[in-house]
Order: sequence, then C-alpha cells, then structure tokens
Amino acid sequence: MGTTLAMANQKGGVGKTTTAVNLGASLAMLGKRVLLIDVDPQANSTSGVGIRLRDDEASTYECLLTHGDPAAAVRSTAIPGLAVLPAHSRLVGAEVELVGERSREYRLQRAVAAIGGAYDFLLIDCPPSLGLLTLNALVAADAVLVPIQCEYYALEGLTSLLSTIKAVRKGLNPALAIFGVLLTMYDRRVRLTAQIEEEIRGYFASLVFATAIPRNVKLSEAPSFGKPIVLYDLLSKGAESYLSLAREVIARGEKG
Amino acid sequence: MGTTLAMANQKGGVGKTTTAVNLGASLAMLGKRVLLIDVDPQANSTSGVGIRLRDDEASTYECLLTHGDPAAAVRSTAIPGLAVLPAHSRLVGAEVELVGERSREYRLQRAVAAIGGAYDFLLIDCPPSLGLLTLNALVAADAVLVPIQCEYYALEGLTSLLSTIKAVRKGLNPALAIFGVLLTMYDRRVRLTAQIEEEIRGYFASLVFATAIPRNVKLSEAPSFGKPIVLYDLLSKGAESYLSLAREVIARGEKG
Ligand SMILES: Nc1ncnc2c1ncn2[C@@H]1O[C@H](COP(=O)(O)OP(=O)(O)OP(=O)(O)O)[C@@H](O)[C@H]1O
Ligand SMILES: Nc1ncnc2c1ncn2[C@@H]1O[C@H](COP(=O)(O)OP(=O)(O)OP(=O)(O)O)[C@@H](O)[C@H]1O
Ligand SMILES: [Mg+2]
Ligand SMILES: [Mg+2]
Repeated sequence: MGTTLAMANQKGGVGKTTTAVNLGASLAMLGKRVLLIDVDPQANSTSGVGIRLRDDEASTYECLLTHGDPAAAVRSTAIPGLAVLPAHSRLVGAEVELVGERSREYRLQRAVAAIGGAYDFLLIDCPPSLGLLTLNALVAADAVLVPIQCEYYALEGLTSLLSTIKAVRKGLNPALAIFGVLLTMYDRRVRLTAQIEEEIRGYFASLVFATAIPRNVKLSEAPSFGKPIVLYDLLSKGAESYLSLAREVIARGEKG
Repeated sequence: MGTTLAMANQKGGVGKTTTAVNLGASLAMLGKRVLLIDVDPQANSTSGVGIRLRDDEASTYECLLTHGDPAAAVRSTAIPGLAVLPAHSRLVGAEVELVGERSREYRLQRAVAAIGGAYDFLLIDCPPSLGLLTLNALVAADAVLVPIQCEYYALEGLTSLLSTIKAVRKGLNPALAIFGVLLTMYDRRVRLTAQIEEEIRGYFASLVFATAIPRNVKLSEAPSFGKPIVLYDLLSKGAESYLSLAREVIARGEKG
C-alpha cells in the first residue's frame, strides 16, 4: 500500500494544486509510481496534467457518490508513472449530496484502499474549504502535506486547519499525521515573508521542508499547456525546486 | 436601500478579501456609508479591519442560522463610515447545518433587507466555493464584483462562476447582475498576464474596471496590522489603486 498524502489548506490560492501536480510529476520522474487524486470541483489538477473530462466519463464524483469503480476512472498522463483519478465539475454538488449518506466521510478511503496497492505515492488535491470533500481526503490519507504562502491570512488559517486535523485524528482517522509544511511562492527579499517564515518554523520546526518553492512565472504558465513543470521547462527554478522537494518526500516517506 | 455587491469567485486567493476590505475602506474615505459583510468562515475580512470575535459575540453565523438581529452584530471600525458584520469560525459548520433548513438560500437576503437602508454600499466577502454561503451572498446581492488574477486556473474557473450566477438569476434572484470584473495582483510585464487579460477583456468588455490592482507588498502587509491599506500606507500604489477603484464604483453604481 503506497503512502497517501492530502494537499490540504482551506486558505485559497496557496499552491495546493501546483504542488499536487508538480510533486506528483517529479516523483514519477524519479521512478516512483504515483496516483494524483483530484477532489476539487474546480478540477485544476485534472486540467493541470492536460485532461478534460466529457460529462459521460468516470471521475472522483462516481467514487464518492455512486460507489463507482475507482480503477475504471484512473487515466494515464504524459508522464510515465503518473496516473490521475480526475475530477469533474459535477463534484460541486457532492458536499450537499453526501450530507445524508451513510459513511459519508469514508467514501474516498474506500476507493483508495481498493487501488492504493499499485502506487508508491497517492497525492490528493483538496478544495479550499474544510467541508466533506476535504474531510474525505483527511480520512483517506496517511498524512497531510500543508502548502502555505508566507502571508498573513495564510498564517491565520493554520489554527482552523490544525484543529480540523486534530478532530479527524480523534474520531475518523486516528493515524493521521502531518507529513510536512511546504513554503510556496517564497520570496526571501520580502520582509513579510521572512517574518511569517520565522513564525511557521518556530511552530512546525523540522516538519517544514528544507526546500521552499520560489515564486516562478513558469509554474503559472505550465497549466495553460496542460503540462507539469518538468515537461514545460525542466531547467526552470520551479522544476528544480519540485524535484528537490520530491527527493525530500522520498527520504521522509515511503511506507513499508 | 444601498447597493449590495458580492465579492465572489470560487477560485482561491484571487483577492476577494483584499478587495472587500480596501474597496470598503476607500468608499468610506470618499464619504460613503459602507457595511462590510463577512460570510467566509476564515473571517479574513473581519481580522483585516482589526476585529477578533470572542465565542459569545454575535456574527453572521447567528444571522444565517438562528435569525439573530443583524443590527446587533454590526460593529464600527477604525474608519469612520465603515462598519462590519463580522464572521466567526463557527460559520464553517453553517453549510451542512443549513442544508435541511427552510428558505436556506434567503437567510442573508433577509438580514440585508433589515439593515441595508442605513448604507450606500454593502460589500459581501465570500469564501472560495460555490456552496450555500456564496449562494446566500448571490441571493442577497444586487450584483457581483468578480476579482480575478490574470492566471490560467483563475480564467478556467470563470465558466462555473458564470453558470452559477445564471442559475441564481433563473430562480432565486432574477435581478442579479455582474457589476464588474477587477484585475488583481496585476503585473503587465508578465507575458501570461497580458495574454489572460486579453481573454478576459474580450469576453467581459466594458464590465472590466479601468483600474487594475497592481501586485503591491503593502497590501499583503496591512492585514497583519488589522488595517485597510488607506490607514496602513496611504501613499502606496495599493492605496492609490483602491481609491481609484472606489471612484469608478461610485460612478457605476449607487442605486436610487
Ligand atoms: N511558486 C509559484 N510561482 C508562481 N506562481 C505560482 C506558484 N505556485 C502557484 N502559482 C500560481 O498561483 C495560483 C495559485 O496556485 P494554486 O492554484 O496551485 O493554489 P491552490 O491552493 O490550489 O488554489 P485553490 O485554493 O483555488 O485550490 C495559480 O494561478 C498558480 O499557477
Ligand atoms: N494586489 C495585491 N498585491 C499583493 N498581495 C496581494 C494583493 N491582493 C491580495 N494579496 C495577498 O494575496 C493573498 C490572497 O488574497 P486574498 O486573501 O485577498 O484572496 P481571497 O480571494 O480573499 O482568498 P480566499 O479564496 O482564501 O478567500 C493574501 O495573502 C493577500 O494579502
Ligand atoms: Mg487548487
Ligand atoms: Mg478571502
């Protein structure tokens, strides 16, 4: 069974999708078998690897709502070793539709258990909220990878994220750990960045990855071509930093 | 009755809160009576104007769930003319709690109707999702102000936002209009920005505000002091651009 990591942070725009897509692609380039799971109705991870679903094609929606076979929804990408369980925009209704359902928080965990054995790493891209989709990801995951910008509102949001992780650990998924904290869109020259970084490192200490992802325009250009950064511009700072992060993740993390 | 605008875009981190707080403060500096309404469980607009609620204090949660008196929850801020209906983190449960309730989409509209007469502008800060909290804002609003970064994922998200606005217009709020589209964190030197801007202007034409908000570090520093930019650094490019936006909003918009 591979290591399942949820890219979670309810603060919007902190780099959850950019990390899921580019960490996934980098791990695959280093020889790991990776499954990217998109549970965000925006379906950005799905389009970030060049996939656009038709309305009749299987997606994470079916895995969560209609006990669809996850293996049937999995697709390959342009990167050997990187597969994706794509999202469709119909997922936007899932949180309301799941409210009255039995074992509503365990739906994704069931899907991951069915197909997880074929992968070394499973990366779940979460929406910017703490609703039932993110809860499903936290229940399905072994641990959480927290992407965070060094900005004030992002720092403020950590309290509710940590209390949600604690609440999930108490009931739904006792083994849930924090895998690591990743500084994104990092620019050390900005005074605010250095101040917020100090607070984050003060609290999370060695959980913070040594690799920080710099602000790099190539990272925001790549999705418009449906390519991870390693395919779009392998020599960019963005590609270099996600490959470095992938090496750190492998060192920290493959489960037995 | 004042003009009620919802700052809505389900894409995370595009500047909804920064626009709600700083447009609100700028309108107040120009002599308008403004109410900032925070319906995001992150409560960033609330802390962006220096307010931190205790657990026993009234907030938008009570207005939505327990028919609390909105006038009792309204507070003044450091800026004369700018009041706020603050959020509390307990709002994170509201979307699930509202699902089975009667007239669940009209709760905020009822609150706004009760107190809207005292203001020229009411600005609603929405969370990064299209769930029941954002729906409540779209039903309560006269029109939507759409903050958007010139980035690929933000552009991709416009389709679902526009179809949600159309759906609300068909049933819950037939008069809902698009007030304007605001380019945020704007940097014309970046090739991607110019390309995406062209697509946005091609589609929205004169709905796009002439004022674009440049990327300006002062805007991200100000919230850590609980101050809108006009109080934190009145001479900054950030303050200048939000004052210019406020003049455009006044020209477009005061209702009778
Ligand atoms: N290191 C970086 N350098 C430059 N741009 C970046 C970087 N990381 C992310 N971006 C861009 O910033 C925006 C936000 O990133 P992204 O969409 O990955 O965040 P997110 O947390 O997934 O957002 P959401 O909360 O909407 O799901 C995107 O337009 C992305 O292309
Ligand atoms: N023009 C700007 N220049 C520099 N930084 C900015 C600008 N506008 C916003 N920011 C910063 O970018 C981050 C995202 O902005 P903000 O939080 O306002 O977006 P949002 O759409 O409200 O996010 P969410 O989707 O989480 O509600 C914040 O840290 C904010 O301080
Ligand atoms: Mg995302
Ligand atoms: Mg916000």
